[in-house]
Amino acid sequence: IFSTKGLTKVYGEGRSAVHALRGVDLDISEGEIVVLLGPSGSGKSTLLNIIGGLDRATEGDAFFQDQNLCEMTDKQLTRYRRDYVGFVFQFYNLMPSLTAHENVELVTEIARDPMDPDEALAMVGLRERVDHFPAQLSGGEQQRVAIARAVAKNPTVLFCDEPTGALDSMTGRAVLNVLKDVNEKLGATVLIVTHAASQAAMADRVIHFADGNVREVVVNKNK
Amino acid sequence: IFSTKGLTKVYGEGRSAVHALRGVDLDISEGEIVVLLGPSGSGKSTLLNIIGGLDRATEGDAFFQDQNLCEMTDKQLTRYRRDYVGFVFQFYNLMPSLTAHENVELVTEIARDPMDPDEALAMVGLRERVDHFPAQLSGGEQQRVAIARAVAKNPTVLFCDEPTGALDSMTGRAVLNVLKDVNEKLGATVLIVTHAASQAAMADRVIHFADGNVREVVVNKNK
Ligand SMILES: Nc1ncnc2c1ncn2[C@@H]1O[C@H](COP(=O)(O)OP(=O)(O)OP(=O)(O)O)[C@@H](O)[C@H]1O
Ligand SMILES: Nc1ncnc2c1ncn2[C@@H]1O[C@H](COP(=O)(O)OP(=O)(O)OP(=O)(O)O)[C@@H](O)[C@H]1O
Ligand SMILES: [Mg+2]
Ligand SMILES: [Mg+2]
Repeated sequence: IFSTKGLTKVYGEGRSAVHALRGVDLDISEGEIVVLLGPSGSGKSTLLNIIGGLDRATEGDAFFQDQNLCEMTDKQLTRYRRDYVGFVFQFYNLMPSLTAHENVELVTEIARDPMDPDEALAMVGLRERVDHFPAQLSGGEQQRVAIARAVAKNPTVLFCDEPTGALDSMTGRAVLNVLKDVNEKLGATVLIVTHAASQAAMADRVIHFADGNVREVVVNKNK
Repeated sequence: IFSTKGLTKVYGEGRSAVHALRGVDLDISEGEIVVLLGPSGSGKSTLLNIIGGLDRATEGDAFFQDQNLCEMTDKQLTRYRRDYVGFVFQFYNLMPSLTAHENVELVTEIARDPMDPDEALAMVGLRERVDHFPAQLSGGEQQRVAIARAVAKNPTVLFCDEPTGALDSMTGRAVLNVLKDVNEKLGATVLIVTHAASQAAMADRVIHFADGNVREVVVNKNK
């Protein structure tokens, strides 16, 4: 469902240039769960933002089905994101002036086949917090609202940037089970970016990432 | 150096009231490293914000040395924070319009015995990123700027709210070593709030926290 060829991202110029992505080639099959594992600063969020249609590469191609995201206009990228992509951001990006319920509803209102917002919030253990504003939620609760919002959209592809960073192991496992359900029952292709190696267990394949490129790809035989 | 008695924090009223802290009694000795461990939503950030002088309790007392924070005016709390406290926030709270170097310098300029900002940034592996703005930094890099900023102040007490949440295990270990150094070489009392049980190894004592109160306190004999 995804195929990138020589995907490159450079910030700045000359001596202070930062090569965030160095010619990345990778493929993701429809319905797969892929975990992208790598250290801080290795380029994981940059890669996700480009194939999620939120940012543009400096060079290279990124195909979603048979369309090249790198050749799309801003309008086309917006439509791609709206119609196909659920995104859990590393920094949540919740609307501070809306409650948890309203934050999820903002996305389900314009989705083609959404879940009920409160049902998605219940799946991540937030039934008691649906009317709280982000400022009235703990770090881990805010992260879970961001997950509920992406999952409730019932997207074709679900991109998750560090989805359990702020969660204790029990809550983190519950959230990973929600992501697994969305994959198994709704057929979403799931790409999880993380630095936590323990999450590799749920993946069909694990892509090891460092310094802006793929180091190795491991097929998970234990799954 | 800290002693809380019946510390309570309630948000809201009546049926929708949230009891974030339920009469917390705890003591912290000078020069200790204490890890506060608990699940998402258990009240860890709330507790830290109150003894860090950033928020007020609904009931109870919190003594820093012999002064009761719960009886201080806003001005006195501001002076307490400025003179004694280094704080690593769960959401970093960096100034978006300042570079990493300037963010750290903002704090060292008004501190009594600070480190050099770039030295603190080098300690957390960010020598190459001192002139980047927060938006030009990865999640883990932003978290490390927040840590450098708190540590550079050379504070009497260092409060860290989930200091390694966005960091891979290698970078996370490096950061915990920086916190250990600040404790051993500079004598800072360090309170680390986290949901990651692996961090308990570096503590003198581990306070297990759940549902707004202390469950048990474990002295670390292996240290
Ligand atoms: N706008 C920018 N200008 C310059 N450098 C940037 C910019 N954005 C990101 N970078 C750099 O690109 C590199 C990759 O960033 P990215 O956010 O993709 O890393 P990451 O793997 O997600 O890290 P983390 O695990 O810490 O979130 C980092 O070293 C960062 O400093
Ligand atoms: N302003 C507020 N109004 C109402 N409830 C609040 C408010 N701030 C926090 N809470 C609630 O208080 C509880 C404790 O929050 P706190 O942020 O201290 O948890 P935490 O242990 O830090 O969690 P995490 O590990 O997820 O960061 C949470 O259930 C949260 O929903
Ligand atoms: Mg990132
Ligand atoms: Mg918290």
